Amino acid sequence: ERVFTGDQVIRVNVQSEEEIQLLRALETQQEWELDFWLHPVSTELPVDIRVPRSSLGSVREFLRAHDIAFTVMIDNLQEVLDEEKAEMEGNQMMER
Amino acid sequence: STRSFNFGAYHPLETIYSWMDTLVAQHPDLVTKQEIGRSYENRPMYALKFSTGGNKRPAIWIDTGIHSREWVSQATGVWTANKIASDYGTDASLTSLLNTMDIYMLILTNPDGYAYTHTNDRMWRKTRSRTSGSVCRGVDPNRNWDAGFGGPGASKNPCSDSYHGPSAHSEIEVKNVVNLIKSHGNFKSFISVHAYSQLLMYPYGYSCRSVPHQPELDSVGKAAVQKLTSLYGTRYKVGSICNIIYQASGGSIDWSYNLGIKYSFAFELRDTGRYGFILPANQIIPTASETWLALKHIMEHVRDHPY
Repeated sequence: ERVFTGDQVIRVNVQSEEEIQLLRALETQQEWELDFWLHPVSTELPVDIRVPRSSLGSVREFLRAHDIAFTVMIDNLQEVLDEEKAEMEGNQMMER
Repeated sequence: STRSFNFGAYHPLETIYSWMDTLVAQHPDLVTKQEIGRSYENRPMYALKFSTGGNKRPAIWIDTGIHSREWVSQATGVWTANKIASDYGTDASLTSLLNTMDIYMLILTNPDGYAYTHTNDRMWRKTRSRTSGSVCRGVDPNRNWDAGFGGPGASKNPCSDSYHGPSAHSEIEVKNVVNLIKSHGNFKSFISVHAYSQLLMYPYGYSCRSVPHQPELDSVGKAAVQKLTSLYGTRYKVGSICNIIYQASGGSIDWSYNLGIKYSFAFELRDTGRYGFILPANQIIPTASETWLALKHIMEHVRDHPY
């Protein structure tokens, strides 16, 4: 089973069309294996990106270099997935 | 029985399929389970049909879970199916609707992908088909419909999460739905449920020009969202796919609209907070409950505006 230990989901509340273009450029970049949960579309909607642990440094550097503010929505994705799985298993036990 | 089934929890495919049998057993005069075909990995695809009789009555289509990782959409489908079955006979508006129309619900529209999110990769979105010449698997089933297929907003890279596939309707999961809709021939509404970002959208996705029925779809969508927001204050935006998010070709509701199914809509359900696709299970029932108010409004409009 694939694990996401240390992966983070970051949220960017884009402030300008320029930031949208910069994030779109990020979308086309394959090397960092970014998983866009919400795509850069407009300043009306946030952009959510799952960043593999191995790419965190590079992505933070990119955003900082372009002065794009972001927050960490999920600090360690695997922790949240483990909680979800434990709850599901607990429910199944109860149902049985 | 469905009374003990926990609608406020996420369940694996097998549990949902066995729950379907329970629902049918509990409501034999209303609900039937139809196998509309098999998936790439040969899993059955079951549509629940809610009908009080007649043959090929005007019908409403609702699908959930076409993108497998959007778990709150499948969970909302389960809750909604139970709501329709439970409220028939007591809710006057729903009863009058089902006395003249049928409702078809496909809860696990991407069964292979859904099973894969439980066993291998919780973040999986696509089908699990193999692409010759590539190590990557899967096609984005919502870029595979014959509507602007292969156009902007879909990728030709098999490793991309928005890969459109080798050809329109190449994915058997999509083909199974296309075949049912076409052979039935009397669907009046096509509603596809996704997650997340609180949007209610109508065609087109593959082009930003307005559809002929845009004013009506927009006003129905806005009124439906008003009902939804009235429950918990969840805020939605309404608009065409292309204008409100981005150009996306090969989408299901563009295909259904171009087939003549005027009332074609796509929901993007919650996350209202900071969980994304990992929406906590305790938000399933609130999400399904508020969505029901919007769904019901749309279905009532379809009932009252035959065409």
